[in-house]
Amino acid sequence: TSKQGRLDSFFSSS
Amino acid sequence: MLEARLPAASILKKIVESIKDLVSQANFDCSESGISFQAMDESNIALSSFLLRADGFDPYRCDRKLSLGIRFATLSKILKCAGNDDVVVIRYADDTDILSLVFEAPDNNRISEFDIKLLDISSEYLSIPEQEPECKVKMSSAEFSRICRDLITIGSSVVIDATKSGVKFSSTGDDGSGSILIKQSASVDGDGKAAPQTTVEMSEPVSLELSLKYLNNFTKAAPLSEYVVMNMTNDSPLMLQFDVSDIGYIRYFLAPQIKD
Repeated sequence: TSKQGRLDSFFSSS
Repeated sequence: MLEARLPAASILKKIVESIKDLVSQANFDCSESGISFQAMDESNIALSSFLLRADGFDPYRCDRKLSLGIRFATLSKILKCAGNDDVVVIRYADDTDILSLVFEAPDNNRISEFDIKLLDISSEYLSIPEQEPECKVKMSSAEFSRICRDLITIGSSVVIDATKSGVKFSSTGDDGSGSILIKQSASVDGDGKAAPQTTVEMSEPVSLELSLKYLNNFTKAAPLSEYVVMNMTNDSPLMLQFDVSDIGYIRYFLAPQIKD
């Protein structure tokens, strides 16, 4: 099984 | 102030149609270099962005940086009032909360003007690292749309496996599974004109599992461009780019599904 990742765990916010 | 004259309304119509179901409202950031936009969907899974360079407009004037908060449902409704071949003039006067859109019919006998109330939106920007992807695939955008449409009948996600020989899209669901392999090609049609082709450039084979619901949403941008470019790196978000003729692009980023 797999779960949906979130973008904020890959890109930093500024 | 901003004054930007776009030769064909169809470009703006297609851009808004390809974003409005992912993002409800966002800032259009205007500067000397052009108009850009970046926004995430509410669940933080997908990011949509576009850039329209100043030289795509004639004329283009923007004397300071502006963030114009737009509700996409409103903009979409108003753009439906423009003919595809109408010229669009986008105007904003400083210190107002109104964006004006003027549509000029090609014969110049019909000029319509609409004002949109702007919103005050505080937006958060993600900084996306500029790195070479492990794999870059360029393929027909119509083919990509067809694959996403076909595979969502099987499952909710697709595994994209890119190797030197081509790209394989596979999906598995409760009732079965399916896969479509697109081979790297450089075909020439009967008239000697280059037909849409698939190219794969890579430093590493890449495998990513991605939500088909989002990918199908992104394919709404396919009418803008004959090709789509997919930048893929293992365990990283997918980047999809559709060029907007030679004046800019729409980019989507999609977080991959991660093994539990």
